[in-house]
Amino acid sequence: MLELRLVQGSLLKKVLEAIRELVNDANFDCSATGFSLQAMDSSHVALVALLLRSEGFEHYRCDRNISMGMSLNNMAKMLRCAGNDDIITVKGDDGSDTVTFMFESPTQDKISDFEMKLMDIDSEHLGIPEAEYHAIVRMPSAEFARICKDLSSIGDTVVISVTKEGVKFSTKGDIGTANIVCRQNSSVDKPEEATTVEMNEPVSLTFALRYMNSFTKATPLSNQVTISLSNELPVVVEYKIAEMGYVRFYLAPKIEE
Amino acid sequence: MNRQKSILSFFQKA
Repeated sequence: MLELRLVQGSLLKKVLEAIRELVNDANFDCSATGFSLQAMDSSHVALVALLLRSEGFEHYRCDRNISMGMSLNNMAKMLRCAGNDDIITVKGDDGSDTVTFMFESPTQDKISDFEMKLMDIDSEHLGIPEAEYHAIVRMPSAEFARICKDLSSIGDTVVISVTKEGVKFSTKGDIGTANIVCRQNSSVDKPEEATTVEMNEPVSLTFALRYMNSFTKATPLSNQVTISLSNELPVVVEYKIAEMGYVRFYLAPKIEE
Repeated sequence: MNRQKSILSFFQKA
């Protein structure tokens, strides 16, 4: 028996919109810790890890660990039927091949339930080792989204370089080149507008912009994005979900031959 | 040319 009641149902809607471009089908894992997912894109270049901690739900009942395979497109179709202010409850029974999403309007005058078929998904769970990152950049998520979108009209890849000066995003394509430098500005009044750069060692890595742009679908989840970089390791692009957890995207770099 | 690495060359199956 599984019953998860999320008062801020819009969070689940935003989570689905954030990951469904990258991953088609995935197993949602439910345990005492929370509601989580780990999945790779079909080319095994990127990985998404989601955690919604049990404490973030108004009601969280999960009698035993359960894994539910879902088509993210179908799940998004159902969640789009929930209002942005609706309370969403996810219900499942042991051994059932369906999951139910219940939507309650804030005034309780409209209650809907949508039953979705589950699917069997073979997925490999990967161990993600703890890593010391050479550089950690925190910046407004909307700014990062803007940069990825702008650069993808010039080139296909982005070189992200971190130095004492700040973080530089560069691309080149048939029509020319582009460089965008963001400097630290932690003195701004509003913390959500701050850009901070923690650097232990200079880093410069190349990534496919197509994936970066896909990660920025998570922008509505958080005002800030954290980009953790180490030479020749996957970059981690993290969007925190207030008081609940996170969506983390891992992207393997492109290596010079 | 840049070669795209796979995520599987960094993270092992758990």
